[in-house]
Amino acid sequence: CMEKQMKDEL
Amino acid sequence: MNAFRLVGDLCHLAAIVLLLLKIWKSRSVAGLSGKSQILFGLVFVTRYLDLVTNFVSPYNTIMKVFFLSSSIATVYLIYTKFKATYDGNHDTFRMEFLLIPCALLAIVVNHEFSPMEILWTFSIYLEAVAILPQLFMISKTGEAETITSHYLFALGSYRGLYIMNWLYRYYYENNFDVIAVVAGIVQTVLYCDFFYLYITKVLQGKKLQLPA
Repeated sequence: CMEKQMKDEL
Repeated sequence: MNAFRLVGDLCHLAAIVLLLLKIWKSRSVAGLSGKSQILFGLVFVTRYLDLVTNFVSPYNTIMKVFFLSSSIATVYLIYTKFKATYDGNHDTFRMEFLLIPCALLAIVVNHEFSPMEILWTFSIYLEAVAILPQLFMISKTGEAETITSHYLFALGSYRGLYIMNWLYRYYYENNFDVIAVVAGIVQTVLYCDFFYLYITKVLQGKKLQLPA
């Protein structure tokens, strides 16, 4: 899902 | 990685370095809210639990380590080394009024009901309001040292730049996280009146004084 990619942010 | 997020991270880094510089050079934590720094420390601890399990990039790991260590060091400086200069009488915002609602909201509104995801969501909600004790303290003392206002400006700008980063990622990477975006907007809005004072006062060379 899309949110998983957001865990590349600080 | 895009320019908005990189500049945002550098603003965040600058804010933390500015704060440490202020404390170290003036040998004082006067005007600083220890409670906000504790909350920021908690934000980093609950957000970077995946520091060792989820490697993203050398940049990501180095920044996480720096943010974690510097926020813990800042709390240490305020409550032990320079405790004598800590203005506890004006740092009276009740942290539980932030911690409990953020914890409850993180349990109810999240992407996935798992410990890591709930802690990450909690850190996102908490970061949005962690500056409130500091802003509250400035409103009580009626003023802030110039370097403290530069710190706040950099800190407020970082999440504002992240909003641009999220817009960019939405349009070009079809990537969107409503929780991070809504909390980021709330966080940036909380700085607006400070931004106004900073631009109209501090950038004119005046000290940051709140209208009495």
